[in-house]
Amino acid sequence: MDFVRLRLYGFKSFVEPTELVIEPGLTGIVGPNGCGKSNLIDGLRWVMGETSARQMRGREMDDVIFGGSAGRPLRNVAEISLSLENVPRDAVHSEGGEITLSRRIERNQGSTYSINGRDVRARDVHLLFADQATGARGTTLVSQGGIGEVIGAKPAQRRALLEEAA
Amino acid sequence: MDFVRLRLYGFKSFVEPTELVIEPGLTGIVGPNGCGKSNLIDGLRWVMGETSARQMRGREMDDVIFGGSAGRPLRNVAEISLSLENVPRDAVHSEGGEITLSRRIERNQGSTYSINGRDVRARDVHLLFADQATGARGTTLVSQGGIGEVIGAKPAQRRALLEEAA
Amino acid sequence: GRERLLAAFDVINKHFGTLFTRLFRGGHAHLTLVDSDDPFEAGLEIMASPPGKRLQVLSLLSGGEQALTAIALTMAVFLTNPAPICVLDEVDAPLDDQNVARVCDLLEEITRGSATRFLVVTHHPMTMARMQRLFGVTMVERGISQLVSVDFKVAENLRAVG
Amino acid sequence: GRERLLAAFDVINKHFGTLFTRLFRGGHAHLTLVDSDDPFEAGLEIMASPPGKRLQVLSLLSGGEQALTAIALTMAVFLTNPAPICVLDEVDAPLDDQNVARVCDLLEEITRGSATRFLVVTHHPMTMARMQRLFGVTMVERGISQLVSVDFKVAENLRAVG
Ligand SMILES: Nc1ncnc2c1ncn2[C@@H]1O[C@H](COP(=O)(O)OP(=O)(O)OP(=O)(O)O)[C@@H](O)[C@H]1O
Ligand SMILES: Nc1ncnc2c1ncn2[C@@H]1O[C@H](COP(=O)(O)OP(=O)(O)OP(=O)(O)O)[C@@H](O)[C@H]1O
Ligand SMILES: [Mg+2]
Ligand SMILES: [Mg+2]
Repeated sequence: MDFVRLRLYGFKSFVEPTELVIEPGLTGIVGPNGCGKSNLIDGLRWVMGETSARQMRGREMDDVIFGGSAGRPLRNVAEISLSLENVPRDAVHSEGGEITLSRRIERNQGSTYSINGRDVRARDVHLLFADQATGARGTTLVSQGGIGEVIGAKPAQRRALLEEAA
Repeated sequence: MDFVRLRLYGFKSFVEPTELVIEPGLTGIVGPNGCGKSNLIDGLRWVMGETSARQMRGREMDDVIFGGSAGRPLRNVAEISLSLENVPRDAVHSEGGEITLSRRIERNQGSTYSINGRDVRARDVHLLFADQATGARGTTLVSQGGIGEVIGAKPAQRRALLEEAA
Repeated sequence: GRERLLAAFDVINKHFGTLFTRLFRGGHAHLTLVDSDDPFEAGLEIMASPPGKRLQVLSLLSGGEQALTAIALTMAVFLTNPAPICVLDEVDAPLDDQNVARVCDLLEEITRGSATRFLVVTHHPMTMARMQRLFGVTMVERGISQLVSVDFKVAENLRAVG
Repeated sequence: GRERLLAAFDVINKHFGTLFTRLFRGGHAHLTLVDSDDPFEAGLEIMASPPGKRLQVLSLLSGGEQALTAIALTMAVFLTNPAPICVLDEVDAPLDDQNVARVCDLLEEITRGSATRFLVVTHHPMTMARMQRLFGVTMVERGISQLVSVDFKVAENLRAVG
């Protein structure tokens, strides 16, 4: 499975439609403090099925919807889609090995997932990634300040590492 | 009250007698990862009366005593002394406004404090600093990674800030 | 008791607002007492809003914005009741170059007016260059720390070769 | 079930030991299963000892040493069961220049051999220079993020003017 493109619209500070093309190898993301780098990473985790508002650094999940700025009013909808290639044949709604996974949230209404335009359940999204040793909480998605967590954690809390690699 | 000199001996990685002269203004401390910069700061907090081994990043307080290296055996004693000038006239055992506060720890025996050579209690040390808006847990002693703690803390946990400034 | 605490709150709050706006070049921030009317019981809430952004939950601020906000608060406490020593252990780690420069400007100004001693641990070349003196900690013998006084040129090499 | 877990443990442990020794240029580290004989119940303990230092409690390691140890472990998990994507958000913040270079060497080697995609968020000029491509995130309009593809020279300026 290859991650090829992430598109955000109305998610956190990315109120305008934004596209990040993801190519093989090392892609650097740079910019001043507070400009939106970690928001981009939150977006990737969110579309992959993150269920905790705290992991999204908010109090409730609606905090991921653009909340307005000095110059613009708040929005009520946010949507992110992730394009994947070379997905396993048996993956849900896969067409020719390509999938576009989307997640859309509306203020006070919760969020829905779809794959290639067809509604799916959160469970389908989790299964899609579980077989690929990744997911919203994957060990190889290290959030800011998160690198030291594995050191400070108790032995029981580190079990997930083992299960993921198995 | 002025902090003028810190001397360490057998404390963490400072097995050799080490002296840090502290002058007014900005003093930078630099060096590669793991060389002992934060150990120096731990030493300052320890002599000022720190009681928690966790704050010293160890499991028990004896972890502050030099634990040996590939080339040297462990030690059983550590001692730090802090020289202070312009201390208030009524400070315990002060001589002409000058104090040398020392703390010494021996493996499995606990630690003792002394001011200008005379034994004092931990309480005397805490009082010495409490009147000067500082102390082992002072707000202006920011440990590594500690700057974000005040942001993540609950409102009740931030009370100490207020009390210190009053 | 109560009056002193409330008076201290007002002074810290004023300093915090001013320092925040200085470090962020705009925006505003303030403290509020919450959970009780009695200052002895109340907790301290922080409201911060960088320039051009709406006021929101602190946890939504970025890593660098949180560090900058915390630096403003720490220095506000210091200005309210100056401690004889201030230690900052790699507080510049999450900051971009512009914010490192702003924090250094602030530290220089605070130390210019007082006899306070600051110990600043850093890996950042810009911060090093702004210090009045530098000490290097090395482990020439593995596991054994040694303290040496260095000048800036030597410190640059110290950082480089590790 | 159990055999798979134990087999995975052996592979991660081997990778972890090798990567630790590479990043630290010596020393040794390993994982152990603790608290239960049943791999389904047991916890994972990390033993790490930088070159020339005695084996001790992990919490006594420095900020940079802990980050480097955690990077070795994260990459060990990755090598054991390669995920399609790896994201590292400012993991280089606590590292000195020498260790930043070592981590970049490791990332370059891992990506040379596979089609895996890495997203690396950084403020560090050395890390930026080692990336194959760079995206800049800016807020030309306050509060509104924009993504632009940049070349290295532009990125340097981006860092500087903020
Ligand atoms: N729902 C939202 N609507 C609008 N803006 C938001 C929303 N959630 C977060 N933000 C803004 O995003 C900014 C934080 O962005 P982010 O954490 O991505 O910064 P960063 O580029 O990672 O910075 P740093 O280098 O400091 O880590 C905050 O200033 C916050 O105001
Ligand atoms: N009791 C002890 N005896 C001997 N060495 C010790 C003791 N306690 C800690 N150490 C050593 O001190 C080192 C950590 O030092 P310290 O945390 O001061 O590093 P640092 O200079 O702050 O590095 P960084 O830049 O990564 O934060 C560890 O490698 C550890 O082995
Ligand atoms: Mg960030
Ligand atoms: Mg340190």
